[in-house]
Amino acid sequence: GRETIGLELPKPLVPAPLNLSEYFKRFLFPQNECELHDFRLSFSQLKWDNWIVAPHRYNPRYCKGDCPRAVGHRYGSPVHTLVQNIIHEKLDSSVPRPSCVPAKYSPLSVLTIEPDGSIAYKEYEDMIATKCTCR
Amino acid sequence: SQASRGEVQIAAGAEWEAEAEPWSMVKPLDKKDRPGFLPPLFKVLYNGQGGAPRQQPDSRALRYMKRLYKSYATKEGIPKSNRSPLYNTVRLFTSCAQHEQAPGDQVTGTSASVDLLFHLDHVTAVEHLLKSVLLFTFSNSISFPAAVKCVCNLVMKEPGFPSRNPRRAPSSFTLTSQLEFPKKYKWIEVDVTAPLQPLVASNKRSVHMSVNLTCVKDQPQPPSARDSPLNVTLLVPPSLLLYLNDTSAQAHHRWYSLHYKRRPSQNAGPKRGLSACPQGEKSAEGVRPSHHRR
Repeated sequence: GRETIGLELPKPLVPAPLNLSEYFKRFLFPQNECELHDFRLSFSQLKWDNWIVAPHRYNPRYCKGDCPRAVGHRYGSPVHTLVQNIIHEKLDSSVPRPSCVPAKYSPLSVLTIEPDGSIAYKEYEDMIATKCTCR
Repeated sequence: SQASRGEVQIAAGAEWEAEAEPWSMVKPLDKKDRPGFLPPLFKVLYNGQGGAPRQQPDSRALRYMKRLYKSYATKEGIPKSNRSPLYNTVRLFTSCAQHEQAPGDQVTGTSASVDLLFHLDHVTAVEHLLKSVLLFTFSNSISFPAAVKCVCNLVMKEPGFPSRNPRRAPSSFTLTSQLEFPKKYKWIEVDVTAPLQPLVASNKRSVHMSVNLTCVKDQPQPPSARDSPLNVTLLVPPSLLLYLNDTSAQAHHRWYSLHYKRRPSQNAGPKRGLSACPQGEKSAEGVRPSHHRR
């Protein structure tokens, strides 16, 4: 592109209008940022519907995406996450970047049939991810 | 000595860690952990079966439990907060062997007494009994008046004991209200927590009883001779319903989350921000902030 610069008159260097959200998106928060995703499954897909009667649909959700460099407390991340990022970038890239993982869960109620034909209603802890974090 | 105390602490920590690790079930279960201890989902992950072949449950019992599920959880399986926070497990057992002992009596409206045997193998050691109910179902041919009073005679027996002389004196229960369901079947629940509590607490694997039901119209003036008692025919022998509190780590403890905003497993969770750190540092380093200014 050297010649094109020669041909054109030097334009006054005026910074492009500063688009803050664009700036944030491009520099501080990656495109596919760490966030919660849905994954709806039915127990018949797993061939478990012969013993799990309800619920018919189950959405355990999951966390996926890149963790921004300046994580700070936006994700409720401890300061250690920032340190790990700096180590990865400045000192040793074999140390992995922080990962996008679930931080909070909610319970799930299931209705199951036991091998002897008895029926059980049970509530299990930590079966649906409700919040993501970078760790 | 200092060293041995340190070792003891480490050992204790490791031991606690092993106990607290619910996922350490991958190791083969030892005898005391009954198969029911593993939540069904992990059982599948653990032994890879897509659910062992099962006996088909009684259709009326399944209908009752589906109705219970709809009132306790949303379509997506999220527990509703409209029920008692004390129990997180409800098990329904149908009697596996019953035979009529004495035929019913049309005059007194007494149903035939049936001999019932319930196998409670799937009640695990970590499930504590809170309430137990006998569930009677009637066909819709009976048109109950608004209020009906039933007396349930229940004789608990030692499993395998000859039915001639039951081990314990008969205990009778008076039922004063009837649960109306907008289905064609009517369900009546009789609370039998008292006789069952000691059996479940001592991990009895089966419960043997005989039961009959007498229903009369519940009216203020004493029933006169002309009032014929209700003709009660038990459509099927009653089912046994157990309301339990599963105390294992995988079960949802609603009363816990009601009282404590954050459960132990979430302590490692996200701190609200820098404001949480000083608190964390203080508790982490145990130093008094007064003379350590940051």
